[in-house]
Amino acid sequence: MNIFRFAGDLSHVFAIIILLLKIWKTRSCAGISGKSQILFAVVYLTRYLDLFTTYVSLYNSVMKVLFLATSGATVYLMYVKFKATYDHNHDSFRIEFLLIPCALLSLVINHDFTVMEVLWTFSIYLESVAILPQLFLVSKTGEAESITSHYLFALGSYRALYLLNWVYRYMVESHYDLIAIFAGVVQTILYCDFFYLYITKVLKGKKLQLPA
Amino acid sequence: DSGDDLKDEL
Repeated sequence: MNIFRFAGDLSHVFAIIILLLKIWKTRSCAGISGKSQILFAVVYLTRYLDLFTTYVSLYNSVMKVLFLATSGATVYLMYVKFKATYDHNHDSFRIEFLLIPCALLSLVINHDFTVMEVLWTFSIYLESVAILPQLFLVSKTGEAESITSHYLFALGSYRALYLLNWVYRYMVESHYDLIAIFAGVVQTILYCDFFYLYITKVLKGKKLQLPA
Repeated sequence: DSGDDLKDEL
């Protein structure tokens, strides 16, 4: 564990807490893509199956349970408790366009052709693109509330910090994982446009509004 | 690559 990795994990937890608090406090999930949240739940379910087979550390297990529980709670709040506030007309991204290519790619490019390893690989590929329905929703409505922008910034920062973690691990431990690095780079690139808008608008107190 | 290493990342 190095500082980049820990900061990345904290940023990830922070993002999830911001989102849950936003939904809970405003009693609304307006502006949030339920499809992205479902994809994240699928990501955690397929990646953390090793919770039952491999023990890494207490930290590792606690975080995995936390991600599974909070993503389940987010999906529940969106699709059950505050269903009436869910903006499904704008949340029209077709998730099969992400699920199917990720599934096929994980069958072809993986470290080991076993159920656990293919599911892990699938989760890594899917995570890299899981934010697309959310970004699509923001582009369709043309704006995002500040709290939603903070959520997206924290969520995007997490994988960017993991990239620094991988650079560090490569230099210090000679450890690297090409699948994770490739997907992490793709994931971070998808946020770049948003990062730019966040820094130039949201941090200056303006609402995130896309040019018409 | 070292994909067979223990997956300690999240």
